[in-house]
Amino acid sequence: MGIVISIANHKGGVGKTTTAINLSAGLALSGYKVLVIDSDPQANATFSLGLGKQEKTLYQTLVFQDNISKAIVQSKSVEIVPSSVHLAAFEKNNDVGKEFILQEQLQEIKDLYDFILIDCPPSLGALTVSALTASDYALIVLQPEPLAIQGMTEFVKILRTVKTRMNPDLDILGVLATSYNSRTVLHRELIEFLEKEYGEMIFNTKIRANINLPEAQSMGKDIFDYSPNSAGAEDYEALTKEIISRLTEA
Amino acid sequence: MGIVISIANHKGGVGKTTTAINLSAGLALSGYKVLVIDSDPQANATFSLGLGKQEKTLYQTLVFQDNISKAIVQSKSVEIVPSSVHLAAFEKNNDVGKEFILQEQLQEIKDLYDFILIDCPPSLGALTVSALTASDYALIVLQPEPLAIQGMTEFVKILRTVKTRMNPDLDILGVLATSYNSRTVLHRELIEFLEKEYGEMIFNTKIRANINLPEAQSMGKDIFDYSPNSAGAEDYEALTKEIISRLTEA
Ligand SMILES: Nc1ncnc2c1ncn2[C@@H]1O[C@H](COP(=O)(O)OP(=O)(O)OP(=O)(O)O)[C@@H](O)[C@H]1O
Ligand SMILES: Nc1ncnc2c1ncn2[C@@H]1O[C@H](COP(=O)(O)OP(=O)(O)OP(=O)(O)O)[C@@H](O)[C@H]1O
Ligand SMILES: [Mg+2]
Ligand SMILES: [Mg+2]
Repeated sequence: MGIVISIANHKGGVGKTTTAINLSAGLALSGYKVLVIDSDPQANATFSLGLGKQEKTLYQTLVFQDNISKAIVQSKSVEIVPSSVHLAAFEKNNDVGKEFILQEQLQEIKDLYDFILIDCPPSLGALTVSALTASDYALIVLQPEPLAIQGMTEFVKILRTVKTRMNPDLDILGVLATSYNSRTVLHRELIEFLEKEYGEMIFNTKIRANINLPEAQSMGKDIFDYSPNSAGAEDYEALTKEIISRLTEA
Repeated sequence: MGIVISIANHKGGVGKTTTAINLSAGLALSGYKVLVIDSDPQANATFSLGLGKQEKTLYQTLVFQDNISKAIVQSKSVEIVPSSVHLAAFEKNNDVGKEFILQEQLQEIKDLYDFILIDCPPSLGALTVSALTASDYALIVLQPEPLAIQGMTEFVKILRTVKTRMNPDLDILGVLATSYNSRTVLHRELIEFLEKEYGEMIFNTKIRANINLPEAQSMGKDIFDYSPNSAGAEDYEALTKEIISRLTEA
């Protein structure tokens, strides 16, 4: 299948990494072969999968154009291209057309996987642009709070620019609301606003605020492994099913 | 007094902007003259103070070296140098020694204010480095969650590098825990860990999770204006007092 999905939003702390980890685990549990690419110098996805500092990472691929397969490691139910703090150098270097390196490298290995999920950093620089250029879909993650929603309009513009200039195949898979607390009026009102403004783009599944999600990260586990009966596991399982049906009906 | 404080952490969504807005309002309420510098292309601080798109912003100052005073506007109880999405260009341009521009510009106006608070983006690029180079203090903000804490060690290294190479006067004012929910075991355990690891650096004040804080942002108001009896107002008032006493005893 080789479907490449960027998990993105330049707003910080909205749940991109939490979604990359748990959606990839959910897809693996449904029998799919999944590769996670940690494209954030913070290396939160790498850490959340229980991996320490790795020697071969996305850094060598993007900055020295090493073959990406050299960096792939197995971690529980998925495979991962880890990140490292050195990856920040990719944002600054002047390598012409560098935003296309990841797309070229993924051509070689795409068909070995059903899904490739790319965890993006909270910025609109070369790392995010390179992920979107390599992707079939962008999955926008946000909290139903004013600052995250305000950032969304800006982010959708970037997606259009990447689609027009660099990757005509890029589509929006959907918009995911996370850390949702249905008991707070603000959250309910902003979800209503999003559903009116963006209609079908908003996933039916909302990821509820659930302390099991950061707890799982502190143990280097995904939510299904750490706490399979939690609201977090229930919601990421529902999201997995909803995404599979969106893609199979597409 | 002219004390310059960067509100920083490369981890996203930890409450940097929420702290920049509400600490500046708290200081203004205590009678101090405060300037906020929105150094994030997301312009969340600008939006949270109820300002729309501004013509003159930090962009012209950092990229074209316009005089920073031209960008200053009054907004309720504080003054602000707004941001704009164009500010992202500063991260990418090759202007030699650009990290020193803000420091030079602030020399001219420092003594017109008691406090200058700089809201930083979730990244370790030129915008954050330029803010730290211009600052007397860094105030590190984080949520008591594993990914935010893991980022802290990396961030403290950056602070040391800036102090050694670019700004020997830079000190850490303290570390602020935000979105704290004392009923969750994970948060209590990580606060204990932080207090053991970093001792006196951790502020006694913790900002509790309180929905009034994002609600205030949706109204373009600070917490004291929007909801003066809320836990959010109480905590930011306590933080203001604690910071003033840390600085007056220093
Ligand atoms: N549904 C949820 N319920 C409770 N906590 C959550 C939820 N989703 C994410 N979190 C927590 O919120 C914090 C931020 O999430 P995460 O790191 O996944 O966001 P991010 O968008 O990847 O951040 P960054 O912009 O820094 O990359 C983490 O500590 C995470 O464990
Ligand atoms: N103590 C708190 N209680 C509840 N919500 C909070 C609290 N502090 C911040 N928030 C909310 O969490 C979200 C993230 O906060 P904020 O934007 O201030 O973080 P940030 O570190 O500036 O993010 P970024 O890295 O994107 O700049 C916002 O919607 C904000 O309203
Ligand atoms: Mg992340
Ligand atoms: Mg911010």
